[in-house]
Amino acid sequence: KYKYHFVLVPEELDNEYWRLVEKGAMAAAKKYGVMLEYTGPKQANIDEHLRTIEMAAASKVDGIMTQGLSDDQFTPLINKVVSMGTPVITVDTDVSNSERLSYIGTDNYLAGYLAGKALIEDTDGKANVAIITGSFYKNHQKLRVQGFKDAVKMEKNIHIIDIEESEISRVRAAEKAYQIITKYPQVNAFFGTSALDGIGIAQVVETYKKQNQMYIIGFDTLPETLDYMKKGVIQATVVQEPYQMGYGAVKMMIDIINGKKVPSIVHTDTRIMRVKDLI
Amino acid sequence: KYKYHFVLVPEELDNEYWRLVEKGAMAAAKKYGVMLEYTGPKQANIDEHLRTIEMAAASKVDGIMTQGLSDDQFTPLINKVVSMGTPVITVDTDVSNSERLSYIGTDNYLAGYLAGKALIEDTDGKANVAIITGSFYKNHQKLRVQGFKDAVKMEKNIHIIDIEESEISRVRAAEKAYQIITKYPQVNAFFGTSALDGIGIAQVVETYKKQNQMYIIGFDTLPETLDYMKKGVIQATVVQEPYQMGYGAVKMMIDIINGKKVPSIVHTDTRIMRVKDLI
Amino acid sequence: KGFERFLLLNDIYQTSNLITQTLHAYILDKEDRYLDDYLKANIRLIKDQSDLNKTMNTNDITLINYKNMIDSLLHESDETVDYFQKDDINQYSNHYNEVLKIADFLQESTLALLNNKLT
Amino acid sequence: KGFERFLLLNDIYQTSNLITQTLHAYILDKEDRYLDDYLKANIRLIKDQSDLNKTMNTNDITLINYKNMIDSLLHESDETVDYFQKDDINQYSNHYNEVLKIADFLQESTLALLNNKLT
Ligand SMILES: O[C@@H]1[C@@H](O)[C@H](O)OC[C@H]1O
Ligand SMILES: O[C@@H]1[C@@H](O)[C@H](O)OC[C@H]1O
Repeated sequence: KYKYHFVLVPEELDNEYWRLVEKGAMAAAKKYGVMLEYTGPKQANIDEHLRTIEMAAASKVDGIMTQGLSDDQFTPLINKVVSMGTPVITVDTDVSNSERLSYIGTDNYLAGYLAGKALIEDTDGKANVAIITGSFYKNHQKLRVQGFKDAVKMEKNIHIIDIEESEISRVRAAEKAYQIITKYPQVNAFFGTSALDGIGIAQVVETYKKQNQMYIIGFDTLPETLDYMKKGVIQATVVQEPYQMGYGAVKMMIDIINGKKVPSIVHTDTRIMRVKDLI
Repeated sequence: KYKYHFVLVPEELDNEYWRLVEKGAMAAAKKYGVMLEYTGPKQANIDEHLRTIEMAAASKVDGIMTQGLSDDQFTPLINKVVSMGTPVITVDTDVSNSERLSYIGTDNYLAGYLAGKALIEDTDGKANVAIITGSFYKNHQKLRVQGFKDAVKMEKNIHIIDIEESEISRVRAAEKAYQIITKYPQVNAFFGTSALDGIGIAQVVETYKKQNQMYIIGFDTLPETLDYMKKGVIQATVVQEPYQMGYGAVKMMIDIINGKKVPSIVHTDTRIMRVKDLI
Repeated sequence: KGFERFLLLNDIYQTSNLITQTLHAYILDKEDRYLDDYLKANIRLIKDQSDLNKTMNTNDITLINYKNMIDSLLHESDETVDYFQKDDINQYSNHYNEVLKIADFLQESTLALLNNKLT
Repeated sequence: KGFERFLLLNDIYQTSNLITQTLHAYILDKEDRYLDDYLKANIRLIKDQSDLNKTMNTNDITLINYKNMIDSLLHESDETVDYFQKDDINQYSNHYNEVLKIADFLQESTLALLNNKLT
């Protein structure tokens, strides 16, 4: 019935962004006769993530698609799994110095850089910005923050006031946004670097009726982010292609198993979307 | 039937040293009408250890007895649990800057220091020593290594050649001892800082028939360590009182619950034992 | 007898999941219908807990812990709603985190209890 | 039918624990009687695995993984014994670590399978 058995391991099972990655992977799985398992931590947790990869390898699956969240923890495991004969593709977040066979996902440094340029343009180079990031330690979030910093570095009137961590949870992002607004009243702009951060920030900004004084740029195009954009609470967002990542990963894995050569890095599209682009 | 419900969380469930701590705690529990649960990680693992403490607190136990393995991870959790009303006593390993009500166990710095002095005495101040420690990150192991280093610091002819980690597993300790012997042939002495390290080292030294050229000082008085001492493979060991720790912890917890004042630190005995003391 | 217990433990397992889901929906969207759902799940868990007290012998230590964890879950979820309605983000965020953790513990204990019954 | 499966899954759970214990004893004490105990547990697990193939439908993904994990456990434990008898400490230590990990996975999957059967 099935030709292959693959596993896709997300950062957090019910995160809406990852359900889109899953959707893409499932579509390809259906088309090419793949039994696809979508399994991973219920709440973002690196130990559980690694354990899920090890369990998949012990279950003798044909291929594993996972993020590479941190070099020092993921590289040894990915290398072990690949050396034991199970191909690994990284999705959304890469560990480039590992033996993973290919990476498909956003160029995360570029995505952060574009966000920084958008902020400069939209605020005429004048802003006190606070960043809420999914994690201080994970590769993709670090790259996004770095790209953003490099983009605004030369702007004398753009100051980064604070950086806080949300553990990719919307409730935590809201909590941190509230703490920042109370502690640093001079903040007039926010940058959220993972899918639910912008939504958490917007919820707080709206509750405290500060949407007219606050510029927000978020990540991804989840329905709630688009709603906040139409309401004028969020001004811009960084677009990624989660469905393509999932679909492409499955296709490439099949190519790998059939001995075809695949590119080592496949960067999916990333660009800035503003309200005017929404019509 | 029972007056109290306590939980004792060991570093590793079936580690022979911890079964002695359990024995002492069970003896006191029987005497004072305590339902004692002995539960924790099957293999040493800090996340599982913390989770066990959280589950005990959620289960509304009357008292929790646990090691305090690392400041940054254990202190916030112990403080949260104590502030929610469940008393915590640390056993064997302390986090002194936390809200734990009392510590009962070895003075781990002193224990390491005594081991260092014993090595100087037994080798006439001349040795190339390798250390195998349970963990680089856990408080008690760090203190033992520090104490040892301070004791031998002034000795010009005592050189510490290498330090490796065993994750308190005998198989790992043997593996590291083997690697050290092959990589550094000049090594002629070993110091094992946790209960199974000395045994792992002795197994390798005996297999490769190097017992006449190698000085070994270990930790604890498990039956196998004493056997190796009688055979002359291990020359000395640091004695702890695991049974007393378990027994004393239960008694003190009862005192705490009954509003009695208990000392903040109770150091159980520690001393050096050599073959001649065994008769 | 054995099977009745299975079904009860399973129901508790499902209801504690339902509590976290309805709570999550209520915090995100603040709509009253999610609060209703949450309250219904909450009452159901209280009922299941009292059934548990009637049918299962209380000497088993896993079971004693299990019942107390249900109490902790009910307490933490009520605190989450309270502080959410007072707009105290720091507090409701922390209590909600506790709810997620305890629901996880309950899940693990349900499986352990199911397994105990078999061996 | 349901109960027979429970007993079989439970037996696998117990036997995989037995394999880690006998293997551990053999590595520590090198006595032949522990090797015998290990080999007995090993054969028992192979027999349980073939019973599993006969009685349980193979479309369930958890079950497919489960059977493959049993294979992985058998393979890693054999490697441990091989390298131990060749006195290759680096190798047998690593394979033994894999055995412990996979036994843990099997334990988790047994509970998940037991729970699936109920819901
Ligand atoms: O990695 C994911 C990221 O790409 C997205 O933006 O936010 C959610 C994360 O899990
Ligand atoms: O903490 C314990 C230590 O005191 C003993 O020496 O070795 C085993 C450890 O778990």
